[in-house]
Amino acid sequence: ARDRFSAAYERVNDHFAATFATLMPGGQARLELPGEGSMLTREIEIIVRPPGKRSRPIELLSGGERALTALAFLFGVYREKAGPLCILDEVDAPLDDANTSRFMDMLDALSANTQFIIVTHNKHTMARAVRLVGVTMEGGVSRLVPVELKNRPGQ
Amino acid sequence: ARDRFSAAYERVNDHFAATFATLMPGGQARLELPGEGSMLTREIEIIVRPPGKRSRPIELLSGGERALTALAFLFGVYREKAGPLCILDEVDAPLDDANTSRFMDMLDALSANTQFIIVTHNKHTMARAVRLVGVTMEGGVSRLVPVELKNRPGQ
Amino acid sequence: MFLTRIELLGFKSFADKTICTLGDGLTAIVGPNGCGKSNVVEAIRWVLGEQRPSALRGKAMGDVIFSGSSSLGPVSMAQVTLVFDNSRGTLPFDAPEVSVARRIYRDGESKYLLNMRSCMLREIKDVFYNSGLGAPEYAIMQREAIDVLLANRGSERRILIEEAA
Amino acid sequence: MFLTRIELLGFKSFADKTICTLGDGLTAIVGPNGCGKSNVVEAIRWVLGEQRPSALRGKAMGDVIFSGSSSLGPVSMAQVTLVFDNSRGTLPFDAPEVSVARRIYRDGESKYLLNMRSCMLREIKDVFYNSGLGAPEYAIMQREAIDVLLANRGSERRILIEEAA
Ligand SMILES: Nc1ncnc2c1ncn2[C@@H]1O[C@H](COP(=O)(O)OP(=O)(O)OP(=O)(O)O)[C@@H](O)[C@H]1O
Ligand SMILES: Nc1ncnc2c1ncn2[C@@H]1O[C@H](COP(=O)(O)OP(=O)(O)OP(=O)(O)O)[C@@H](O)[C@H]1O
Ligand SMILES: [Mg+2]
Ligand SMILES: [Mg+2]
Repeated sequence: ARDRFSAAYERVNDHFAATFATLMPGGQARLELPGEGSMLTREIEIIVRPPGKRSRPIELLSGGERALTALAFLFGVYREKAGPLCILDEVDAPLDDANTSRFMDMLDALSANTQFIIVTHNKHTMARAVRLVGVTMEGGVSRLVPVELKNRPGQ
Repeated sequence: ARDRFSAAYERVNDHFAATFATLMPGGQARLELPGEGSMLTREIEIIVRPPGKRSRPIELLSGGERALTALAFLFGVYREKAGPLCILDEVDAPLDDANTSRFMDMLDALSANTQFIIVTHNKHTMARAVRLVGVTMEGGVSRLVPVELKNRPGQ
Repeated sequence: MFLTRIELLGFKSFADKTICTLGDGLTAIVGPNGCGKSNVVEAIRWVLGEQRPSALRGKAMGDVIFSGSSSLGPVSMAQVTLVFDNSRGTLPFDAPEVSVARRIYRDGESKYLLNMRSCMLREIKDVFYNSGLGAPEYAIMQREAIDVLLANRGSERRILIEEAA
Repeated sequence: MFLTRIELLGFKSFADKTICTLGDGLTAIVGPNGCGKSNVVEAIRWVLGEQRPSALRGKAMGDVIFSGSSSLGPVSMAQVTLVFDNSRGTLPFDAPEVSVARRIYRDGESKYLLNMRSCMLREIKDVFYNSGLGAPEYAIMQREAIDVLLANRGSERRILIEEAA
């Protein structure tokens, strides 16, 4: 079990470094296993160095930087073993336009092996969806409605 | 001390109910002090009933409903005693366009007695600011730059 | 395509039977604050086997049952069905679609249904295993989960790597 | 107008002396992720008297001192100044502006300066009290604070009501 974990850990570490560098060009991230003891129980630490900056504890990262780091980790794991279904609920809320665009590019790149569903208020994200599922509430009851995105490129 | 708190609590409760009804038209909110014991130590509970819905524990509220509830509480307190300065950091991130607009209306209403500074990625929020302070980062160092908002109404 | 549709009945704010049709490519779920988008996400999480009410914002699992509004009274049952595409025969069933459902009544435990017939939780887990679906954390990331995933003393990162191992 | 400008030097990512001019009406602080906007908010929080490093995302108070980048080495001091309008004489000083500053060196404690001269923390608190500025929580709400304010066992609501009493 430990060897299987160890092999997966090393590959995920490489994928994580690659996905992070794609989401934050010029930046670097790695996983580390500090301390003693079995690989199966030690803390897995995330080390991040955004572009132009020095590496600091991840608590000091900005809201957007933290969101990108978490997404880079999840997608790093998916590059090792793609989940067939991935639902994201407002993970793009902290992202600026440039990072939203890179995030959406990564969803495209992973879409061959993963069906993505994203809940969002972000018009740029909506514009890149193949289908929009509209939810409305009336008298405290939810229902689904068809949605047309105005000003969609190509429409 | 208890009488002073009790008087302030009652007035804040009324203001909170009013600000909440303004941010979520048709909705209701109140503070309650359940249980026994001194008013100075009991838990202050928030009871919320969004429009069309029944009252439920606030953990079941949506992300946007929770943000509006927290803002309604803060502004309810401000209606009792306005803070001269109020800095809001991305509190509008969970809000849809209609709620963002009501939130900005409330900032306008409170601006006579409070100087507001808001950190935001939201274009609608930016459009209603009197001045924009731009922050950029280069080589890991932050600095301030002047900002022009394109497509600002009236420009 | 993997998940062809989701059917909700009595789950949180979805009092009435609601069918959400999906398909290939990115689907975006949109709507105003409080309309029910995160409830849809939690419905999927619930069928995937989430056992902690707190992960669904509740105190007890019965909190997922529609408990009334200004226009409707409470109902006594919640059911969510996930319908998977099986046109390539990846799942060991002789049918183009496979449906997995979870149901709960106010008084009781969750029931599971495979292609509309009652079954053991273990059979549902087999279907998920065969389709590559791991723990709910593998398939779902909510905004609040970002801090959990990055937390210093967390086991979240290990759980995900173990799922991929 | 209340706060006319903020001056930052060596505070977090603001290595160089930076002056942020404010004025009447709503000011929006904008920019890409990670550029330093929340650092400005934390600078104000710090001068207003925040004593918990965790409220500034740090482990020790020294974490607010610029600790280097790809282009600059670390510095040894951080200082933030808030300049208040006193044209109506609301504060007990014979000057059109009153400045309050907090400074920290790597080895040590915070220093406070009132109108550029070193002073006791108590004198700073008097200025804040006279201008109606309460605890940092009264003047600042960050996105993460929403959950704290709504938490069941929290004392946050009580603190705010007491500030208003
Ligand atoms: N058991 C239940 N019965 C009826 N309604 C419920 C139940 N549980 C939760 N709700 C309602 O569902 C609403 C929350 O919906 P949800 O979290 O899906 O909103 P959302 O679309 O994600 O909004 P946002 O954009 O603000 O995140 C709450 O207003 C709550 O009252
Ligand atoms: N002591 C320090 N010295 C130098 N840089 C620091 C220091 N502390 C924090 N930083 C940097 O400041 C950055 C965070 O800035 P901040 O949180 O203000 O961003 P932001 O503009 O709010 O972004 P977002 O829109 O994503 O919230 C981090 O990248 C971090 O590396
Ligand atoms: Mg939601
Ligand atoms: Mg920020």
